[in-house]
Amino acid sequence: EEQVLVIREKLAELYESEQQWSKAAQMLSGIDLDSCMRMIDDTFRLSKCVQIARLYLEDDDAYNAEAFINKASFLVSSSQHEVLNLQYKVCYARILDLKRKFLEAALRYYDISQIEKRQIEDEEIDEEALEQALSAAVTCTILAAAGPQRSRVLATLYKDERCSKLKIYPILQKVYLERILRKPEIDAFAEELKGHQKALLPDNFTVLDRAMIEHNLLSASKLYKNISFHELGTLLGIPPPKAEKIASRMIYEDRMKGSIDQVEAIIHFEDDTEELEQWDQQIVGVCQALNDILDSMAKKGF
Amino acid sequence: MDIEQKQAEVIDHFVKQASVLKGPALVPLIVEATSNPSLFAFSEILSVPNVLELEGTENSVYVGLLRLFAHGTWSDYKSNADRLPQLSADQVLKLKQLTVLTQAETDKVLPYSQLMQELDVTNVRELEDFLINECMYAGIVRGKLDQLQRCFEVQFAAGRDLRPGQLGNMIQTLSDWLSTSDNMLLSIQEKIKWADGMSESDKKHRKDVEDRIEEVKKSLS
Amino acid sequence: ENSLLRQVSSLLRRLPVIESGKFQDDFL
Repeated sequence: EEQVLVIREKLAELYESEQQWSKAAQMLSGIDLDSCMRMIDDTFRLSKCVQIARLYLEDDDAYNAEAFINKASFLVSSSQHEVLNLQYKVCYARILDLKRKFLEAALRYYDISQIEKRQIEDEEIDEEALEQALSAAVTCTILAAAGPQRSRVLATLYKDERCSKLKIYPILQKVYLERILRKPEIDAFAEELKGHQKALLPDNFTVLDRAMIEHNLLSASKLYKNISFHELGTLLGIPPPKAEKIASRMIYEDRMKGSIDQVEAIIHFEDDTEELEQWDQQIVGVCQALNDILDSMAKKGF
Repeated sequence: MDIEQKQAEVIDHFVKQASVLKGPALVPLIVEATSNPSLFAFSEILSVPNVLELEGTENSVYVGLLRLFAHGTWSDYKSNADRLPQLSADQVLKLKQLTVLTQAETDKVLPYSQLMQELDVTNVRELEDFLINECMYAGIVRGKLDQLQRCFEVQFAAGRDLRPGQLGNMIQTLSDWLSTSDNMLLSIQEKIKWADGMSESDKKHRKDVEDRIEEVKKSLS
Repeated sequence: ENSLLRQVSSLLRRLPVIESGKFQDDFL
């Protein structure tokens, strides 16, 4: 088995040098990591699992990469090897990204971007890599399903000063402020995306399309008390029946408050009980505005 | 408060510039001020002596322009277009934004028909896009669009420069608000007193009933 | 103080805080 291991590793190196990533991964995956004939330590097992996952990810093969990352997850908690642990985290984030679990991927990318050390054992962590992780976190958050969970992550990212220096900041700002995104902005954002983030879905929308439509629908819910299907379709740039379908799904999944009147072909964005709650909120707003004026007066010596 | 904070620096800048420029040199400054996307208040600039000195000169139309932007609306401009300079696209946009603020002074619920007439807009989509992009997203107005009732419910609108005679109305409104609040506090105090009284009388009644029950129990045993 | 006056003007315009028909029904 020792000789088989050496041969497989050498062959994998050759495949890697020729950028045949999946073949290299397949070569390494033939190594018996659970053999009872040899003493194999957990660090070695972990390093092989992570290496194979990384190779599969070079070919965007999330399915096979996930199998090895799942094996690695049993070993990583007891691992003291910081470089391997970091590589594991990066692989896991990328797998979630490829599988379109965008919110989870965003949280993991954000976690990686917050690494404070600039040197881990022999590996140097450069600022650009951390910036890329942060940018990936922002991208994934924007692509995630619009709703309260995404809003929380958006708030965290928006308030992180480092994000203001990213190229992607203007769109983050608009998404955080729940503003409607127009076609030129969406097209500019699309240029920064990877293939799987623009993939076509069964309903004939791309991943990006769906994220933008849902975001714009949520933005519209902040601006309108109610809107006709027809006008909503015009606003979102899609046929009215599709606009209705997406709205109904978001309401059903509790990601947007509202109700649909199919007879009048109108979506009402607020619940019936909210009028009095709004009254309370408006009163609070008036009191705060009054306080602000009194503070301004005090500052000016009145 | 936000909009005032944002435009405070801009106002300062233009006031300082206006203080050092004289005569025709003020004209491009006035045009710049009335085109600036962050500025919605002009009385500070209007109060600068150098600007007021333009009255009676060949550039007095620009003082008129500043007054229009301070207090007037798009309809006012159209009625007096022959006596005012031609407006650029940015100035037209700003004047329409200020028109919405003036509309919101008198009514909290603005019908689409009224807004479309005031803003020279021919369809609902165009009106709503204007209200969303140029008013709500600019931070000068907050509210909700109601397509069913075809109106815009205003929750907040930034303040415009005060017109002569408006101060009296404001003071009256403040007085009314104060006296209504005082009356309401008195009502609340009375209600609290009434509730306390009812609670006491309820406790007493409960105790009387319990005492009576005890009496009856004793007499039965 | 024009700035203060504008703020007060804006504040006063917020009263009453809601005027919609739906609110009147709920309030009653």
